[in-house]
Amino acid sequence: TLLGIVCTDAKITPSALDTFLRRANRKSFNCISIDGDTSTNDTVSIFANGAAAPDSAAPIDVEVSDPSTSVSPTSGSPTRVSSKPQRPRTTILHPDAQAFDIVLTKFMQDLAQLVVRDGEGATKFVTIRVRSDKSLITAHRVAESIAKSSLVKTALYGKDANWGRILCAIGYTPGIMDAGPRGLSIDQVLPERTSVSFIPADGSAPLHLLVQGEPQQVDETRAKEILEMEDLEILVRLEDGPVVGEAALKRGARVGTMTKEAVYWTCDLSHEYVTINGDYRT
Amino acid sequence: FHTDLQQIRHYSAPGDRSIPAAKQKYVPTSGTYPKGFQAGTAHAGVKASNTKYDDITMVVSDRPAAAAAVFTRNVFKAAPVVVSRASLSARNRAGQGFRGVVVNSGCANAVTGKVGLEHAALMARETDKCFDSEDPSEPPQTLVMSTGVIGQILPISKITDAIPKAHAALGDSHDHWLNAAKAICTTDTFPKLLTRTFTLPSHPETEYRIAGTTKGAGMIHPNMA
Repeated sequence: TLLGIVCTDAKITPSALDTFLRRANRKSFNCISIDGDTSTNDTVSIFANGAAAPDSAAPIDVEVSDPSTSVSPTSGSPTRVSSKPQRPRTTILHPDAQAFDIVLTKFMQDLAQLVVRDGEGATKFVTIRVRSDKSLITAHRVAESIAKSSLVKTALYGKDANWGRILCAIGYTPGIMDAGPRGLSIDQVLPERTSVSFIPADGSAPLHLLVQGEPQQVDETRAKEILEMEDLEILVRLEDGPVVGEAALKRGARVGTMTKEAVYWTCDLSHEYVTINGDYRT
Repeated sequence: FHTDLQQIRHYSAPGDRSIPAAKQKYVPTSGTYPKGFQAGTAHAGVKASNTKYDDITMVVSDRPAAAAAVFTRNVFKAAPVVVSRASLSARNRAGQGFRGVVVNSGCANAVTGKVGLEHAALMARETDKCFDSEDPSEPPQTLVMSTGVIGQILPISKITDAIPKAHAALGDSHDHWLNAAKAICTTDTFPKLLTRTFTLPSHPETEYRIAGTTKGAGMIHPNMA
């Protein structure tokens, strides 16, 4: 089970605090996995008592905008654009709110990473970074799929540069494997457009394992050196944007994309995990 | 088949809860803690085998504080999740603040039916009493968390006996916070505690503080909202 308690002496409205926590959680605790099991008790709470704020300071707040209305560019008056009920969108505009948003997200990421470093039986801290041309959701799901793979995690424990298992985990990501005409539009993740590299924690040159579907000549000695380190990053490049043919390019088709990046943190899976959990209840 | 019972290894946490040498670097030796917050711990012996270590933790504010939380999306939400979520919803709707949180380790109070809900609510009420502000007609101003074994009933009297002791032990030193971080642990090998200071653009001369503790080592794949 994951539990977390965060306290600050800044002055923040309850609704803003809720927004900050949910935003930070999406980029921190919801991006870690040790064993793929979601607990019945996971809770992270945050408290803000304003004790350090000057008396004159207004509480940090965020603005909530209603997406069902928009401001007409001509008249300036709100116009209803959709009858469908939609969730209100929160816009963080105030500089104090922006600053706290950044502080809390980084703080919660640091806390979440401590949990991964203490994974039961873990010997490695693994960052999985996935870049997609199309969708943050795609990138997040692929990262999650890799982070949950027992075979990827045992290979990391055994210091085996088994990139085939990483590809396998990408391939069965929900939404990729199941993509159909009405499924998620992430069906352009193709083996021949996928690349995988190990990024060493010491800042030395990356080890490319697969480049656009083509396996690279892997220096096993170098791979072993990288996998001996406690910290390791796996970089996956999906290149899943639209395929633009030469003819389309001549017609002026745009190929530029905004890369979306998701990061997940996980650990390896060792014998010790089984030992700890084989008799946890008793 | 050849069955070899020697292959079965049993786990036993270090008796002295010593921190592995490789993990020492993650445990802070000092910190800058937010004003108005205190942490306290006490021993309840929630897990019968724990005869020594604190397993009740309280983190409180000296004044009503804004509060928020994210909870597991697992359908089988534990009793403290259900109770805390209801308290947050009710008090925030009414514009009421919170005083803090009480946590027990050793038993998750999950899949424990109605009695589990009663126990979680009682933990919150008993903590409220420490602030001399218990009002049964109002939702509790304390959030509740539990962690440990699923499917076992909380030894609630041990916990309610320990809550005033945890309150009496409140303090704002680094050791108080570190003890709180230790007391929420289960199979964790080291306490997880961080502090930071920051400023805000509107009052750059004012230093604000943020502190946090977390626990978790197994059954970790959070999906909270």
